[in-house]
Amino acid sequence: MLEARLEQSSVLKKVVDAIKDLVQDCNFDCNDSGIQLQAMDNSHVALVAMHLKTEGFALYRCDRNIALGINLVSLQKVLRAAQNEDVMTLKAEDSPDALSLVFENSENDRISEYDLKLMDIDQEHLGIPETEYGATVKMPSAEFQRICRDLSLLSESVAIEATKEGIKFSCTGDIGKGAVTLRQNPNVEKPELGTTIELQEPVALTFSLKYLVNFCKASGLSNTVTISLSNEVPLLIEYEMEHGYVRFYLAPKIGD
Amino acid sequence: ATGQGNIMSFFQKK
Repeated sequence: MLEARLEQSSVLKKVVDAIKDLVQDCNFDCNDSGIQLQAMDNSHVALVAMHLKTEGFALYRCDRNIALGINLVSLQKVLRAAQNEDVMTLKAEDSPDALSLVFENSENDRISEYDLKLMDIDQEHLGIPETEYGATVKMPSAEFQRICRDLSLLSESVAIEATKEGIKFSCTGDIGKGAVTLRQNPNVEKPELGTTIELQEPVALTFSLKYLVNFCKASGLSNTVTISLSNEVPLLIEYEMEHGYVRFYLAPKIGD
Repeated sequence: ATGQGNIMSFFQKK
């Protein structure tokens, strides 16, 4: 059986907020390394991979591998009943038809108990190869979100170019064009506010802004985001948590 | 015009 306790409900709430617009139904795979999820969007353009590691749980017990088939819209309805600071306990049997969720406030005088019906989801898992990326950029997640939102008002797609000068996001649309260039600028006192660029080779790729704006819904998970790019391979956008991550992969646009 | 790539052409099924 599974028994997993999070000190703060906000962790799972933020994870679900981050991915619910990309995927609807997905398996939460529970095993002795924690809770993992891998799912593609309907059009097979993007893939999300999430891992909440056991170290992030106040209590974690999972004797066997258990797949929790969850509709994320339904899960979000239940999670709405949890306050951010509530302790959350997830419980499921070995072959569960429901997931039990218990939310307790810090004063220990309120206990909320919910059951979420589970589904059978036949999900394909993709092997993600180890990749040496041509460029890896670490920057404030809020800044990346702002750039994607601003450019999405002008165009459907964005060109991302990483060179030794910096990383440039540019787009062209019906009303005009726009570009934002970030130069390497490490912040010694507050590293989370700085931008660092590791460059092996120059990279230039084009991506759909609709997806990037969607990924930015994970900004609440981390102050920083890591963007990894190589020519002609999917973009990797990673939000690292204290004990886990949410990673998004996005297939580039092709041809010209 | 540009087309949208498919993630499954980069990552193989396990």
